[in-house]
Amino acid sequence: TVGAVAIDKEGNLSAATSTGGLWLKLPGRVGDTPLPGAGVYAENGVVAVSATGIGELIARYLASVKVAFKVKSGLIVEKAVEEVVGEITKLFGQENSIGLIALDSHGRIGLATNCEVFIRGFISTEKGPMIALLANE
Amino acid sequence: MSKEVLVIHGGAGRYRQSLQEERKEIEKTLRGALEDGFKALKSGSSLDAVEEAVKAMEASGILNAGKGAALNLLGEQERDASVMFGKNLSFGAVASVKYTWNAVTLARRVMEKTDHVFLVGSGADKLAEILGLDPAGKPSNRLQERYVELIKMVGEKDYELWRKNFEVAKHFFSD
Repeated sequence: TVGAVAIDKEGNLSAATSTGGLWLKLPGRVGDTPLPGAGVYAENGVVAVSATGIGELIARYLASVKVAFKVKSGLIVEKAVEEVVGEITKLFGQENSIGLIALDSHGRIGLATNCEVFIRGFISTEKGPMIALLANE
Repeated sequence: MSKEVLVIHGGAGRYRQSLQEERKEIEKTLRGALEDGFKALKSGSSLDAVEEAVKAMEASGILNAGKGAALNLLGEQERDASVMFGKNLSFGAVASVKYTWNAVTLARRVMEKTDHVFLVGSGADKLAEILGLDPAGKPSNRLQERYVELIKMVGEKDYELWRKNFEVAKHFFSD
């Protein structure tokens, strides 16, 4: 799965996610990627989110809109994504199951995962490009 | 006036040795996606930026999307994608797309050219064909080799992503 979140000079937030799904999935299987609030979410003034991982778990937990609820309730975006990753890990008891990228309406970035590999990057008018492949990089 | 920021991901999961062999190509893909996306961000909207960045990663063939999409049980590529614009919560998504590798652009077309938010399967493929999106080629040798390797693991009941599929999956194969 691949994804992107962005904020433009007018403050509009957008998100996109795209995937081939799981290897050896049954034909017709769909995970979280195309579901609003699960694999993707964007709301001006709040946050843009893109998710990756085991789609069945992310879909059931509606991970992306959970991040938005937390940001809306005043949590900073870094904490919001960490909390959602922690909740999914605890609820389903599965490491290596989710990665989240998020951007709030001030352009602050949130990155969180329970995976060993988390392929990611960012660029802004002030910084970057920065890229990393392993979660601990 | 907001600062312009673009963040991307190329997937997450368990560490595999092949990551080291593919590292350079993945890093090149990420840099290219950031470059294409930021160029679009400077000249257009955040929606253009996320579409261009994801399209670049779909085109690479090295990540699990677009040309590099994982193969399903029958060795086919079925792609899912979505886009969302925060200004008015506009949304477009596609699923089980075979016709084109560029699923994210098709998702944006659903958002902008139809009254729907989600098209799947043959309907999504028909729209891709009508709108002239780039047809998907055959999966790469790298993907086909991985498929054979995994089918063998399934045969040895050594496939961690399956908890129940073993029973139903065998009915998908005549022998």
